[in-house]
Amino acid sequence: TDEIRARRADAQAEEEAVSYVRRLLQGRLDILRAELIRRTDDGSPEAADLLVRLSSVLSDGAAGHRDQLGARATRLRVPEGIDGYTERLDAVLDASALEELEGRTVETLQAFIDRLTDHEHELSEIRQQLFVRIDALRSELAARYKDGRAAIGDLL
Amino acid sequence: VEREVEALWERYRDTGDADVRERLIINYAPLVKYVAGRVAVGMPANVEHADLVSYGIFGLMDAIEKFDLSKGFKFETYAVTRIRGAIIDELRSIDWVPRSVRAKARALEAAMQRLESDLRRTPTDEELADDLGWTLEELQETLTRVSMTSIAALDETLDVSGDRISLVDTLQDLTAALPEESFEDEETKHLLRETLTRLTEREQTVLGLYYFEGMTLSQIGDVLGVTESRICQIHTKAVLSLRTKLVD
Ligand SMILES: Nc1nc2c(ncn2[C@@H]2O[C@@H]3COP(=O)(O)O[C@H]4[C@@H](O)[C@H](n5cnc6c(=O)[nH]c(N)nc65)O[C@@H]4COP(=O)(O)O[C@H]3[C@H]2O)c(=O)[nH]1
Ligand SMILES: Nc1nc2c(ncn2[C@@H]2O[C@@H]3COP(=O)(O)O[C@H]4[C@@H](O)[C@H](n5cnc6c(=O)[nH]c(N)nc65)O[C@@H]4COP(=O)(O)O[C@H]3[C@H]2O)c(=O)[nH]1
Repeated sequence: TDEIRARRADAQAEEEAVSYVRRLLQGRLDILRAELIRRTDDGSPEAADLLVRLSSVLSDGAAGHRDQLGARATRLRVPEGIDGYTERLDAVLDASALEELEGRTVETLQAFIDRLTDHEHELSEIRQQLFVRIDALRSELAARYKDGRAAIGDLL
Repeated sequence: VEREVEALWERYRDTGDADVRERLIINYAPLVKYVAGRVAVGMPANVEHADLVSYGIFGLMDAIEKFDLSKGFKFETYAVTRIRGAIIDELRSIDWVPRSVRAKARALEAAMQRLESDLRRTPTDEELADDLGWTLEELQETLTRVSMTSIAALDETLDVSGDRISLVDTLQDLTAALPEESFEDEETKHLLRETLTRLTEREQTVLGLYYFEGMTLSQIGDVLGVTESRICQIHTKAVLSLRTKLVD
């Protein structure tokens, strides 16, 4: 049982890192997409203050929301082990590319969006696979807790 | 490419220019997406996600103003703490938990504390309801409404011997598989571990499965063989019970 816990902990540490970088990536992507929409909407690269729209640009749809029963305890910190992922993300598109958006052409924006979208799918795929592994290990642990082969006492 | 943002920080430190500050904000804005997403976990759906993000952005602006490059910390680490703090402070000030519910929770906790010291054990639901002059339904309804599955709910509550400890982080630090830069010191961790052993077996199991094993309440309900509504109440009560013992 300890081995199952250890494997789950490893997978979880990896997932925490991936989910963090994925969210950063999605944020960059959402900002770019919002800029593209704004351009194609009124056709002029007049800067409507991005800061003002930032909160709606970056927020998740209500669909994302899991209720009390489906919620999991989550850590809120910069995870360990993100360096490999952040380096790769910055290589695909560095955050500084977001700074001069009004000056970019629509083609450039679209190119940025495509690059990030591909990388986002990559990360989401890795994340989903980690979920499958973590959830399987947790189900196995749950079964052991249920039939008494494992107890919280082991951890305390 | 690390150079670019560093140069931006230098320029901001030298000039305090609003335009440079705006670039820094946009550069780090995705951090707010991360934090707001995680603060929202386990919270009731009546809280608008876009609002969480906008509180978070104020936290980010604040972090940019206050950050001291020379201190040698990573900005992201500092920013995540400030963003989280800003969102939770704002939630508290807009009463995301209605005042009436909050008052009932306080009365409940006071009753728990009182009965604990009289009975030398965790009071049953019936004992609590009697002491408060509530029906059992009213007690269970309160336990359901005071949801403890969100960081915001736990964060605003713990004040142990003058230190504000984040119960969530400490609980999770206790069983971390990796050595971590813990938010809490060894003493707090030891206190928490020792306090957990004073809970009933069921309370320990619920908290342990949720915080140490990362299971959902629905999974925990299945392990314990209780209904969905009951597991929410049991979890809330276990957290309140832990808290009353901690501040004892
Ligand atoms: N409650 C909850 N559900 C989750 C979570 N992760 C994944 N899902 C569910 O699984 C679906 C597929 O996720 P994906 O493969 O990561 O694929 C995702 C991901 O690649 C991307 N995506 C998701 N959110 C964002 C975002 O905020 N910004 C951007 N730019 N892309 C996003 O769009 C795809 C479709 O997203 P959805 O329609 O939302 O559909 C999501 C969602 O229903 C989670 O942490 N919590
Ligand atoms: N073992 C396991 N863990 C899971 C699963 N789904 C999510 N998680 C983890 O649990 C955290 C909270 O998920 P949430 O409550 O759905 O809360 C999510 C959700 O509300 C939203 N979100 C993230 N990605 C998506 C998405 O693709 N689609 C939608 N609709 N919402 C998303 O952002 C919040 C935070 O996301 P993260 O920082 O990625 O943090 C996620 C992720 O680390 C799963 O099926 N199995």
